[in-house]
Amino acid sequence: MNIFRLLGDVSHLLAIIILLLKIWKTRSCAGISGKSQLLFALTYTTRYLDLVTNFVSVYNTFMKVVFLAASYATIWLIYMKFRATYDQNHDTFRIEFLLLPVTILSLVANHEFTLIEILWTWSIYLEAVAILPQLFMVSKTGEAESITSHYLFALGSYRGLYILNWIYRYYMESYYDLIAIFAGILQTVLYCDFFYLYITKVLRGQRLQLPA
Amino acid sequence: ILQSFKHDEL
Repeated sequence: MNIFRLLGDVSHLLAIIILLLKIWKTRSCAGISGKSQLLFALTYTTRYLDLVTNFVSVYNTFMKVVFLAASYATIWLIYMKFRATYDQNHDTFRIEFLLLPVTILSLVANHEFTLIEILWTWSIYLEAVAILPQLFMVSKTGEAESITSHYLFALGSYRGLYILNWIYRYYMESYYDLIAIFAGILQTVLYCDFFYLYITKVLRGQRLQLPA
Repeated sequence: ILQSFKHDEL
């Protein structure tokens, strides 16, 4: 554990809590992509299967359980409790265009051809692109509420901080995982355009509105 | 690279 990873995890946790609280407090999931949240739930489910096979640390187990629970709670809020507020007409990204390449890539580029390892790899590749339906929704409606943009900023910062963690681990522990690094860089790059808008608009008190 | 399943990150 180093400071970059800890900050990354905190940022990830913050993002998930911001989203849950936003939906709960406003009693609405308007502007939130249910598809992205489904992809994140799939990501955590396939990645954290090792919860039942091997123990890493109390911290590790605790965070995994929180991420899983929060993710399923979010799905429940969007698709069950506040279903009437779900903006289905704007959540039109075709996720099969993500699932197909992610599945093929995980079968081809993995560390070991075993079920648990392939599911881990699948989750890493899927996480990298899971935010696309959400970003697509923001670009389609041309705007995002500021609380939604805080969520996206925290979520994007998480993988960015993980990159610093990987650089640190490479030098300090001679540890590196090319699959995680490749997918993590892709994931962070996907947020770049959003980061630019967040810093130039939201932080200056303006609404996140895309140029027409 | 990784011999068995031992990913320690989230």
